[in-house]
Amino acid sequence: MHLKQIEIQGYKSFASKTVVEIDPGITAVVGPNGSGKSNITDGMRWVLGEHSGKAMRTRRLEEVIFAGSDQRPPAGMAEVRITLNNEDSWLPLDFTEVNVARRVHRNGDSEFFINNNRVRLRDIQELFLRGGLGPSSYAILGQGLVEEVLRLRPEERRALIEEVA
Amino acid sequence: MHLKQIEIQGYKSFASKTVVEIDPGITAVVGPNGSGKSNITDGMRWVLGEHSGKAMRTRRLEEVIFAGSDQRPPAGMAEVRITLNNEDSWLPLDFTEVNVARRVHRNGDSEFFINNNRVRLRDIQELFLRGGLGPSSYAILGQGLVEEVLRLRPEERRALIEEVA
Amino acid sequence: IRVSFRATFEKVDEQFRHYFKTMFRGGHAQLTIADDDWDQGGVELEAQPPGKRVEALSMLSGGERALTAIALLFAVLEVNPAPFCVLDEVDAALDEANVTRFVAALKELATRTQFVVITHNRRTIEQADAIYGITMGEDSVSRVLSVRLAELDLAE
Amino acid sequence: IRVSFRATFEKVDEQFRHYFKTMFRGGHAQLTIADDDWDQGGVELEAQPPGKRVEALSMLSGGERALTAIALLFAVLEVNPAPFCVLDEVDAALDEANVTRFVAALKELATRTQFVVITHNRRTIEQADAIYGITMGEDSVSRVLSVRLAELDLAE
Ligand SMILES: Nc1ncnc2c1ncn2[C@@H]1O[C@H](COP(=O)(O)OP(=O)(O)OP(=O)(O)O)[C@@H](O)[C@H]1O
Ligand SMILES: Nc1ncnc2c1ncn2[C@@H]1O[C@H](COP(=O)(O)OP(=O)(O)OP(=O)(O)O)[C@@H](O)[C@H]1O
Ligand SMILES: [Mg+2]
Ligand SMILES: [Mg+2]
Repeated sequence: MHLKQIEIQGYKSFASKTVVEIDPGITAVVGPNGSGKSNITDGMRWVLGEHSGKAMRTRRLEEVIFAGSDQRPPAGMAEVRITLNNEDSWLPLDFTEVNVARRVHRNGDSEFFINNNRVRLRDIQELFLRGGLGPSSYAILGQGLVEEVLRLRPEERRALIEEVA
Repeated sequence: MHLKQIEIQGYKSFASKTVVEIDPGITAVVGPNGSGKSNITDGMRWVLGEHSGKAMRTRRLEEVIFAGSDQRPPAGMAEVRITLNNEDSWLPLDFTEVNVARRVHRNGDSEFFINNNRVRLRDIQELFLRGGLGPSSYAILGQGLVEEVLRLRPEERRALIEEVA
Repeated sequence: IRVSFRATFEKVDEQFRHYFKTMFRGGHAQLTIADDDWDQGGVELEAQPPGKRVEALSMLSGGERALTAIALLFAVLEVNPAPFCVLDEVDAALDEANVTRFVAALKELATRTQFVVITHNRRTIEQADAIYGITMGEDSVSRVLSVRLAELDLAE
Repeated sequence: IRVSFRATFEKVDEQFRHYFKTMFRGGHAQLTIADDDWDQGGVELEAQPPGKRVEALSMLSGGERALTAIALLFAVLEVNPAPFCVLDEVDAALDEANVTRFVAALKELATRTQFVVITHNRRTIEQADAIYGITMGEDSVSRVLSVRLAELDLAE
């Protein structure tokens, strides 16, 4: 499986629809302080099923919706959608291409989609958990968190290895 | 008052006596990872009276003594000494030059000196506390701690402003 | 103590607003006393980079947080200049434009406060009056290479 | 589950030792199971940079800690290659020599895992297959400048 595309709209500072195509290999993301780079990392963790506000740097989950600026009104909804090439059937689904989406509305309603079919949060979490890609997995390392693994208690490190097994 | 010199011996990775002369203005300290830069910061905080092991990145205070390496035996003592120009009598002492030193021996004994006279830890702490230079003052910012002031609780931030008053 | 706390608070707040606007080239920041209780109240901190609607400090980026904290440190140093100050990689999260602004403010404060700045950042090193290189020998012992001259040719 | 935990643990430990030696050019690191209790025991971590006598992880420097954590992450990715991995400024604390070693290991792993790497580090950017620039407009909205070609002339 590999990642083909990330689409972000109304999520954090990405008020307008933004599409990032990802090739195999190494993709570098650069830009000034505060430009929105870590918001992309947060978006990835969010669409994979992250449900902790602290990990999203917010107090309430609706705070991920574009809050507006001096020149633009707040958004009514946040959506992140990732498109994956599943030719190797890494994801236990019969599709060669899979897209997973998550939305949240101002009123707090959340929606989750796999290939445009509405599913529950748990369905997305279970889909990715299989290979260590759960929301809090080692595969998505937020800013300043690289040393976290050294600060973990031994039982927590054990859980990390168990996730890999 | 200004800092004229820092002498370190047997403290952390500075097994041999090392002297750093400091001019007015900005002095940059550079070097590879693990070369000993932050050990100088720790040494400064230590000589000013820091007594928390966590701030020194050690569990017991004797761990600041050079622990030895494949090629050198452990040191028996750690000492940090700073020399200050006190022509403006910033320090309430009748000396135009003041030197402050701290030692710790393998057996846990500590010694403190002001101009080579033996004093107590409290004497050093009180000497510097006057102007916000206490061991945990804002004037010595350890690695990774710049954002600490944003994480403080409001009462803790109040204590910071009180230290300045 | 009340006079001096309130007077100090107001001076630090005033300087914090100034340094924040300088470092962010706009925007707004301030300190406030919780419940207007000058005797016991805690100090709250607000920071709004220019044009944005930041609802909580946690929404700031890594670099914005470091820059906001530096603005507060510089405000405190302005109000009560410590004779010397040691800064250990405070510029690590900053991009090149923000490092340049950080160093410009540092140079101004350096007329009253001596700074020892540990950094990997070329732009910070270039502005220093003296440079010390620290090396770790084969024997795992730290040594100082005294390179007092700031015109060291920085390989990049 | 017991077979697979122990088998996985031993593979990750073996790779951790390997990546640590590569990143530090020597030294020794390992994972151990507390009290040899394969059912419940926690995982302890030891790391000794070459030549040094580190008595606790807290004695490591900022860059050494980051490099040790990266070696463990790479060990896990080696044993169970996640299809993609997002790294947000994991190279911030590293000096130039360590960044070069980090990127060399990343390129090897990139044959099996796709990486999205957020960085301010020129040496990391130079090795990328594609580069995306993110900008914040006057209206405080993030936009993507698609610069897919890696031969972008990096001003430095
Ligand atoms: N819900 C939201 N609505 C609008 N803007 C938001 C929202 N959440 C976060 N932001 C803005 O996003 C910006 C932070 O973005 P981010 O953390 O991605 O920056 P970055 O590019 O990673 O920067 P750095 O290099 O400093 O780490 C902040 O300025 C914040 O105001
Ligand atoms: N008591 C001690 N005896 C011997 N060596 C020690 C002692 N305490 C710490 N060290 C060594 O000092 C080194 C760390 O030094 P320091 O934290 O100053 O590095 P640094 O130059 O700040 O690096 P970085 O750029 O990664 O932050 C470690 O490798 C550690 O082993
Ligand atoms: Mg960031
Ligand atoms: Mg350091």
